[in-house]
Amino acid sequence: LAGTGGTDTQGIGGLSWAVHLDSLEGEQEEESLAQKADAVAQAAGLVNAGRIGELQGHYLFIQPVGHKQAMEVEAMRQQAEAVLARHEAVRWHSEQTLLKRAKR
Amino acid sequence: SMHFNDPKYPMQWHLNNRRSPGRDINVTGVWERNVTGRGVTVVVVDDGVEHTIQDIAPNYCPEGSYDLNSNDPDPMPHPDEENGNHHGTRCAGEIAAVPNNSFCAVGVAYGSRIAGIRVLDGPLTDSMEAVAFNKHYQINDIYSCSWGPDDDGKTVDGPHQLGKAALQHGVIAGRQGFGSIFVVASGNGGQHNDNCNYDGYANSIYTVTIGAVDEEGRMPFYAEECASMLAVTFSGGDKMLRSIVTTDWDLQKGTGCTEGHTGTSAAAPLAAGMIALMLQVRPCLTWRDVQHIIVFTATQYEDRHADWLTNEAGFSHSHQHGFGLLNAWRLVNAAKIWTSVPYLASYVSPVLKENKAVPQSPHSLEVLWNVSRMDLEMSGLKTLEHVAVTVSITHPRRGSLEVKLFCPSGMMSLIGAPRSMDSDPSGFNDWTFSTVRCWGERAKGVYKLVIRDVGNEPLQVGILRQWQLTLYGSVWSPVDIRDRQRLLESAMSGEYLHDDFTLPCPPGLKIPEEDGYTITPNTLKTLVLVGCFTIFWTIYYMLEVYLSQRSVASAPGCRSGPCRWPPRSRRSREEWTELESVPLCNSKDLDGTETESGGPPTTSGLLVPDLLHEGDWSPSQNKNAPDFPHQRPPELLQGEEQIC
Repeated sequence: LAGTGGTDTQGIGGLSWAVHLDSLEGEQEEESLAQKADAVAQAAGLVNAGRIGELQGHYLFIQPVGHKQAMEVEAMRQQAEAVLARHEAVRWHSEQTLLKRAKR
Repeated sequence: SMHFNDPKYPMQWHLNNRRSPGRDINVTGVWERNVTGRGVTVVVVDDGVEHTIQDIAPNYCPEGSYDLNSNDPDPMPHPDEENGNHHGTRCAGEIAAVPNNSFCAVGVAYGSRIAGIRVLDGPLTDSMEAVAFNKHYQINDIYSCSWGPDDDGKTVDGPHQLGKAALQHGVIAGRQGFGSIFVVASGNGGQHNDNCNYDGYANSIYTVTIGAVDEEGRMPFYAEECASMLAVTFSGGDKMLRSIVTTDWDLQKGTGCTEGHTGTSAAAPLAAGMIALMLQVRPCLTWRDVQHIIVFTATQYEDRHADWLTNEAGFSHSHQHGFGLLNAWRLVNAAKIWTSVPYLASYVSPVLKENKAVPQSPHSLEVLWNVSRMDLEMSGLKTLEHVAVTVSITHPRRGSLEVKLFCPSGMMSLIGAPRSMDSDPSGFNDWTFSTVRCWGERAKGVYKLVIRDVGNEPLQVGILRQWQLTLYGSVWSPVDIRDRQRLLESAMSGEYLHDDFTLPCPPGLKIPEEDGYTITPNTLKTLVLVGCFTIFWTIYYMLEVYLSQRSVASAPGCRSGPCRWPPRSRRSREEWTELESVPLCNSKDLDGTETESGGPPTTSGLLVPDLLHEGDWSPSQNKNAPDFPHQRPPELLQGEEQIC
């Protein structure tokens, strides 16, 4: 999904996190960062939707497809938060919430 | 001398005000010198752009467009019940409506290309904003954003972590390294006493914040005051005054043209259009050059309520009008001769822990911070551009707080204006205010923050927890600033505004984008289907040729010597279809004689006997048959000797 506007699918709803991964010195290679993102997403029970626009090392993780009960969603949120908070490759993460914007 | 056959052009007073000469953006002289925005791409980040409309289509730039709400490359707006998704198309029309097409209106930069990023018509998150601000940022030069947090007089919001990172990345790496130009509307919260310093997009140093004035040059009822506003341009006012005429969508109740575009929404695209004119004459202007040129050329004008204050560098700023009215002639002539401002220097003070009470008015809490020569030695910062203050203040009613900043020159900025509708009990938590009012002044000296409680509830106590000062500027000295002011004034005659005079431009950087112009999933599926069909057909056709060749080789006439092909009569050459192969099937005439061929075998065409008539047989009756309408199925040859 990376580089194919994957992150743009995120607006459909469901849980999602923005994650900034630590990239080791010289690990600029997009490929290895993307693989690391896949691994971290999987560990958190999420799906890596790809890099966020042009922001190096920033990835969007989204909830796997399929309708879930409220209880399951809450459990998924807590699991993801716990994993992302502890994971050493994750420098920063933030659950994505809806922004309220107005036309002027 | 500029005449257009667009029916509504005479009503576009913001372009050429015949009723009140001078009350327009002064652009016709620029057009006369062939400066129309050619080579520049402006993208409207909004609820979509109806690019099929006659006034937009010829200037539309699909490569710079995207639809983030539906995740496809086409930003066409979706019709909705409230007839509301016309906003982006109206803004696009202001920028680049096509002239002389006998339709509606003319854009400020009618020679530029216009793109659309649809992002406001659906759920919006921080990550989507970040994608929008850098979408196709090597193609799009200017991002016009006529939206922001609610202007309800009680919201404090702006770009979140990713949005901020994208704005910063845009000015560093966008537009081949010269920096994307982000133009934002300052807000329509005037009736709620709102202030654009509570809007993180408007007070960001990376954005050009534009306010509005009405046709009489006054602050409209909806406009907001703001210390971080750079300049203003025209828009609609109250009911008695004219609004902006521009292209409209033609969906729902839309007619393709409107006379009612107003608000700071209408002002920001006009500024984006004028910046496009600047970039045509000087493509290598950086994002800071553009801001400097606006500060140097905006015009102060008579408005008793405006409370103009002239700073130490000679720039006059008003909380209502910024540095004044944008003037296309002055902007473009300044851009033509502008040499780039030195690198961005900055200074960040330590986090200053205070934990002091905020007294009730008329008393106030004053805290100071001295920036010494030593502090600035590392960065070389001498004169100021933006000044930002990040504060944490606890207070039971946020709107009762008033925060002022005094620069070393004594120039005052009302950065935190009281807001009667803001009763939020959480106060300010690391909120960053900013001001441009000290632009060009010396950076060294004592900065003073004055905070007081203007609320009328007696026992409420606000606490200033901590604050931090950030200065942005350059190594330019005050003398450099004055020299540049003089140089620009000398250029206002227009003597440099012709093609023979061009300053050298450094080459931009080659920066790859995340995804260039990608093929959509649907297109990919179609290509795969067509590919499969082609492969299947090729294999079938080769098999057919192979089998028919083998059956001919094993025919009686072939065993003892060279095969003799049936002759091709002259008539057959015109009627039968020539296909690139050996004959499919060799049919004898009804009386059993094989037609003799005198000439050499031709491999140039497949001889398809013209035996079928309309309706005799159709391909669908034979599932394996290829799709040849004139070919006769084997079973129909029962009565004849079957050669295949």
